Amino acid sequence: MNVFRLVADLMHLASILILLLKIRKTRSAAGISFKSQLLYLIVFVTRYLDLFTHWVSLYNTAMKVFFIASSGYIVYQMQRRYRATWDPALDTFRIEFLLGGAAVMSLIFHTKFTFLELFWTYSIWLEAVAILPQLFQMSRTGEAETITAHYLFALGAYRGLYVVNWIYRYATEGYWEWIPFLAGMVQTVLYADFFYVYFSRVMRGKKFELP
Amino acid sequence: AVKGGAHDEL
Repeated sequence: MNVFRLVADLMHLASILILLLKIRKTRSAAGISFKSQLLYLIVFVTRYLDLFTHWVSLYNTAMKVFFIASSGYIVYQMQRRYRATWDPALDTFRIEFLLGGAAVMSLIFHTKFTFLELFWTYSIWLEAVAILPQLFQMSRTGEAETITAHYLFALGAYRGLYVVNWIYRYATEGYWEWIPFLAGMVQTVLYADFFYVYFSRVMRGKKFELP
Repeated sequence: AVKGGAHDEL
């Protein structure tokens, strides 16, 4: 554990708490892409399949349980109590391509051809692009609530800081893996436009609006 | 899956 990874995990934790707060406070999931939330649920379930077979630490297990449970809760609540508050007509990204593309990528690029390893790799590739339906929806509407922008910033910072963690680990431990590094870079590049607007507008107290 | 590797991260 190093400071980059710790802050990354805390940002991830914060992002979900901010999202839950947004939904509760505004009593609405407006502006949130259901498809992205569904993809994150698939990401965490497929990545943490080793939850009961591979013990790392109490911290690791507690975080895994929280990420699976909270993403499941959000998907469930968006289909139930908050079903009428968001508009599926705005959430039109074709996630079949992301699900299929991540499957192809994990079949080509993986370290071992085993059940757990393939699902782990699938989750890594899928996570890289899981934000696309959300970004696509925002590019259509051209704006986002400030609290939603904070949620997305914390979520993007999580994977961005993991990339820094891997570079740091290579420098200090000689530890290196290409797959999570490349996937983290892809996600961070996809986020570039969002980060630019976030830093230039939201951090200065303005509304998140695309130019 | 290397012990202490990316599989042990989140």
